[in-house]
Amino acid sequence: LLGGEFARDRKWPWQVSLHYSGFHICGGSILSAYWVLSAAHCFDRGKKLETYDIYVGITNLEKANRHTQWFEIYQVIIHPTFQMYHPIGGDVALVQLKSAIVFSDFVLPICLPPSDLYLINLSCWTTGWGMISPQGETGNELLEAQLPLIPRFQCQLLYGLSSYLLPEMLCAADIKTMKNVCEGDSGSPLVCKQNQTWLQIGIVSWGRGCAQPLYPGVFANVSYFLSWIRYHLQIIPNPPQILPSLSSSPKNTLIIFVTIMGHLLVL
Amino acid sequence: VSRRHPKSQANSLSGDVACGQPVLQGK
Repeated sequence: LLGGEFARDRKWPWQVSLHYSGFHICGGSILSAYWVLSAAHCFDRGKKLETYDIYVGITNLEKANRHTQWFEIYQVIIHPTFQMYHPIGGDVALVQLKSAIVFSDFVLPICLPPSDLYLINLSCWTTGWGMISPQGETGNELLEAQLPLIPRFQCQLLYGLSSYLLPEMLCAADIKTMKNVCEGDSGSPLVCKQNQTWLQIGIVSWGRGCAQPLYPGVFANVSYFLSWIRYHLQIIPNPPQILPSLSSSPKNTLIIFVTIMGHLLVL
Repeated sequence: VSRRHPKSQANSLSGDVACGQPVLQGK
């Protein structure tokens, strides 16, 4: 995030860090115990799912603490229109974890917005571990920034003919103070407060550079994908859990028998 | 385990935990 400030523990408990080969590459948000919402472009075709790690309950990427939980990915569901009508259109991914998140004051889910949410006069914030300068500097601390929403027609005027904005996209940036999302913030949530509850209205998706005030950050509009998100979370069962148990296979029984006999002989 | 009050959020997908309500609220 450019122009962001340090975020305190417990302020954004749904924030997720997505790592690949041990390095932070994207953000995400917790929807439920098994599901994380992120951006589709964080999951390139060439990348292996086994190489991803997901961290929750963390603000400093170098300091996991007693509230930090680590997860492996069971499956990723990419929106069917990803890159279909736009180079970064349909930029939504549902990530199912192999095991369940344990909720606490430091780890909580975000709400989805109602489909008819009126976006005027909302206080909206974004968070992330993305680059903190256009030169590519990175930081380990989670940053936060309040970003005004920019009407889509106005955002389209700013981007001009070079980048077309789909109806499923929304824009936000603080042009006066140069606050904007940057590389590494992708997948992180844009959340707005309504009636004492935070709702996720956007997913960090793309933009032209980070420090050019005339090019706001572009987000996937969560309201546009609501039915797709709800459908998958309802129909997909939790992943099978591997429970520790005593095996009754003949081979293991034999091993146990031989071990007991060995102990008896020693005695 | 969270001490949050459940079942208050129509838009929650998380079942028994209230969504969007951090313990630490910004001013």
